[in-house]
Amino acid sequence: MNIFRLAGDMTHLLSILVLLLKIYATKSCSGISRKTQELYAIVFVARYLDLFTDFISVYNTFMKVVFIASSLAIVWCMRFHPMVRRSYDRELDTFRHYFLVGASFALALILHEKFTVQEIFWAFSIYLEAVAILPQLVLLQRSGNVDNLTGQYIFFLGAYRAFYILNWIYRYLTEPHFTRWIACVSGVVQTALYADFFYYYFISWKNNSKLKLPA
Amino acid sequence: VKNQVVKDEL
Repeated sequence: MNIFRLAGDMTHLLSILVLLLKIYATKSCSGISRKTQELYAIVFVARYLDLFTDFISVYNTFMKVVFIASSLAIVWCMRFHPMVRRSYDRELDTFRHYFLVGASFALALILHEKFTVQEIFWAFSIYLEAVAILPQLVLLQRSGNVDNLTGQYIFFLGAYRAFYILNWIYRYLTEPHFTRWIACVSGVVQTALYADFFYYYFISWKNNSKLKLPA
Repeated sequence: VKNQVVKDEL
């Protein structure tokens, strides 16, 4: 565990806390893509199948359980909580997210480290996570206005990805056999998807104005 | 060798 990896995990955790805070405090999920949240729930469940087969550390197990539980809780709130579900921007959240699931799974069947159920689901989760933010970015683009907590949620998610890249660079330089092509290449693609959002986030921060995305 | 395939990241 290096400082970049820890910072990445903490910003990831923080992003989820910000999202939960928004939903809990405002009883609203406006501006949040349920499709992206469902993709994250699939990502965590598919990736952490090793929860039952490999023990790495208490920290690792704890974080995995937190990520699975929080992503399922968010999806549950957006679908079934009587007040939260009413604020869902259904007509803006129209991205065909099943295509992403299908394409990621097909890619995982072709590109994986080993041809086992666990490894294929692991690769699938990596590919799906890389593109899972797309429905959210499309929703923001369509609604134009971004409220503070939603903006911070996406900012922390992007920061988590950026820290993971620094973590891989650090590991590549310090560990003799660190080669993880599937995770690293997908991670770079995933981070690149945030570039546009970051650009507008920093502009609004610099001008001390409300975050707005161009139509 | 086993250590290389252990997925220690989240």
